[in-house]
Amino acid sequence: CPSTKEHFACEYDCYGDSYFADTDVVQLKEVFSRIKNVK
Amino acid sequence: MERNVSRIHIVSEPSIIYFLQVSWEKDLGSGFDIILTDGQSAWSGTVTTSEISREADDMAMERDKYVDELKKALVLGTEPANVYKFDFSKENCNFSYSRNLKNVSFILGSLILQKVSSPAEVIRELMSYCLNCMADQLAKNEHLQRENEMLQRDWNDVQKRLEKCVTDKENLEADLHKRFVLVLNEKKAKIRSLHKSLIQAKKSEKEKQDER
Amino acid sequence: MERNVSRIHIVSEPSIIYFLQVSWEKDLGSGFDIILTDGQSAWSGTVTTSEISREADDMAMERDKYVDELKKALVLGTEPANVYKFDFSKENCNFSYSRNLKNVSFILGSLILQKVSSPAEVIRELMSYCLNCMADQLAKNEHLQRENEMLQRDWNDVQKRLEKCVTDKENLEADLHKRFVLVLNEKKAKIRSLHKSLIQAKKSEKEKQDER
Repeated sequence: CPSTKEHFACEYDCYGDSYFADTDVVQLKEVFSRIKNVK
Repeated sequence: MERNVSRIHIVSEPSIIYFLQVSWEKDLGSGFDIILTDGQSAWSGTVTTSEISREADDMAMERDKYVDELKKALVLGTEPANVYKFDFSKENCNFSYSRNLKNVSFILGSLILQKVSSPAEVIRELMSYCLNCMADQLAKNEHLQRENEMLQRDWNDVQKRLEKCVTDKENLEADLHKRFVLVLNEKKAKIRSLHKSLIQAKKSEKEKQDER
Repeated sequence: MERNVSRIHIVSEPSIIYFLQVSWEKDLGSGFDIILTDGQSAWSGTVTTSEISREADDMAMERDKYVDELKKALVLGTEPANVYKFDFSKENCNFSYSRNLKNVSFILGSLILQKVSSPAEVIRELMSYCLNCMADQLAKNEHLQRENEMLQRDWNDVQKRLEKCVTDKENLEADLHKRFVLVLNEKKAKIRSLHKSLIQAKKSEKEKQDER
């Protein structure tokens, strides 16, 4: 729903990486794997 | 000129080894020379291209197929021992070569050889040829051996470099990920800090508004 | 049993090629047999281990060094043609082998050979041995050739894999950087947005304060 969408948009970038929570190698690999058509 | 020396057995003298040298220019089918020796005497002869054609006709065989049979009988020596037979008569110097097929012999060809007046010279020449072949082959083999050793060393070298490349690739990937994580987490710390400041600023404003 | 056949020239008959077969068990220094033939006649003889020791003593040479000289003279055939000389007398069957050193000949050894009663058999056996060696060498050559081709293919294969690994490594690095930049830029955009919001909040508070 729009509110959930808005909440996630505040918390995560469009690749699913959190703006606030620190990342690690495993999570970063997951984020990278979601990126399609890298230009 | 091409040449081949082989060991043969004569049907009428099975206990004696004879040596047969066949030599030809370019192609056996154009005609060939024969030298036969028992290590003491030597006989020589020639089979011309027209004689080959005639023999092929007599046998009602295609010329090319007949020449292939001649190669197998006189040169290649790859067939089992009883496929081709040779006979030679010291009395009339008739030399013949036959093919065995289902226990029936078909004479492939025959010729009258001439006894060589100086067999020692012929035998020396044959042995010289054999020693030359041995030396050539030995040199070729030594060259191939060295080449093989070099190829093996090169392969080992490239294989090591491949293993290093694979390891480097894995290390690069791990290293980049670690660096990326450090940089991103710095940015996230900044975001958290700014977010906290923004919330604080908004809270402070609201408090002041409430005071008023 | 080891064997070697070589061509030699006899000093007293330089125009004729002779063939010298030397055979020994394990080590030439333990004694060896000689067969000499001109393609017509054949002579044989033996040099015993004690005769070798005696010759070495007579020459005041270390036995091992003397045996090395014998190898070079009678077996290896790698020295230039004028380093070792051979002589043979058909009259007294004396066969000798010498070393040339600065135009002086030193007899390394000599022996009386026995004329072989059936030289044809000896010559046939020599030629058989040569043909066997040729066949063995040819088989070895074919094996080495196949091995060579296989090593070449393996090298090409591993070289291609290395090139691919290098390319993959470069592509991986570029790809990871691109992905990282996309994610990093999201964080930077967020930082800019928060920063802008914070400035706006502070500006708004100041304006309200000024109004009051």
